[in-house]
Amino acid sequence: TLLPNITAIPPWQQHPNATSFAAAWDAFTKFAGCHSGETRDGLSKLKQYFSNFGYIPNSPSSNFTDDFDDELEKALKAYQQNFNLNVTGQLDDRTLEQIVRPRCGNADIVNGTSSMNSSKSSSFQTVGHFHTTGH
Amino acid sequence: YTFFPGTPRWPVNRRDLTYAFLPGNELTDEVKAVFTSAFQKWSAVTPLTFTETDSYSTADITIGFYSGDHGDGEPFDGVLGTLAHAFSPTSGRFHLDADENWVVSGDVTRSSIPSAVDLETVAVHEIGHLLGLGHSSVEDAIMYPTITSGTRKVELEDDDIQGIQSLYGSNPNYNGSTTPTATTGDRESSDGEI
Repeated sequence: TLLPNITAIPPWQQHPNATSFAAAWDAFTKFAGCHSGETRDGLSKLKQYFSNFGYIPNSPSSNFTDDFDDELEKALKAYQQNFNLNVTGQLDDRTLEQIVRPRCGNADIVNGTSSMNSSKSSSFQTVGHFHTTGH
Repeated sequence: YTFFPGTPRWPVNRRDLTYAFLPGNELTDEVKAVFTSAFQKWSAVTPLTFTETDSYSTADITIGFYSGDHGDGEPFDGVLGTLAHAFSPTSGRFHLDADENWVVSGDVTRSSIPSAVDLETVAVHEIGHLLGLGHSSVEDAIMYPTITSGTRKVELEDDDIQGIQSLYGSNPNYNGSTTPTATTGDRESSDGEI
């Protein structure tokens, strides 16, 4: 839908309660507080989300479970690092708030090649830290 | 800023790029002007130029609105969620989710529609991908992956400018400000001719 002018939108459509959109990822908010070792209905969809954006290596046979396993925790930590969140590995409120935001469909991590913060910090730790400390 | 793996970019002999809109979308001039403005943000800081063409089949960059599964393996998901995606150089494919409530003009921040998305904000971001930039962790950068609906962000930040200029160099007219000094259609060519 192309809205030619924000002021021309009919009043009935502007009322927040009148919209019946189904934001694709709103359901993820029910996982607030979920942590490693738990099993929750629908966690597989969150794993699919992380897979779509490159945080879980994708394979044709990907069949995600509803378990909060090491794979999800690792993905979550990389995501939190990329979005400047506290790296807790848990589905805290701030992380979920970021996850459900509308976004670009391009992956953050492409072909397993880490990008954004999650790669920069690791290269800093293995290379940069030593040299900068020396100087 | 980041790049795609392998750092793909438009080759030296393809820096004057053309773009075309999917004819079936039948976009108005007002909508097309939003994309023109978005391209201008990037041409202001690089030697790249962007010119609209009617020839969809030969354009370097193709822009289209699609719903759901549209054949590239990356289906759209309806209102909000994924808004758009674009391919790395030199694919040139730029797809937007037709199911979004795209705001073409006016102050999107005044909208009380929770799902209103500013078209130019997303266009500027996706053009960054078309030119070779990946996502950035800098929250103010255009290439940050998420946006909050009802917000507008169309000016390139230092992070975006540093990234794109490391791929293509700087526009000779670029003076450190992203405020446009000329329009896309009449600015100097790379060899200095008007």
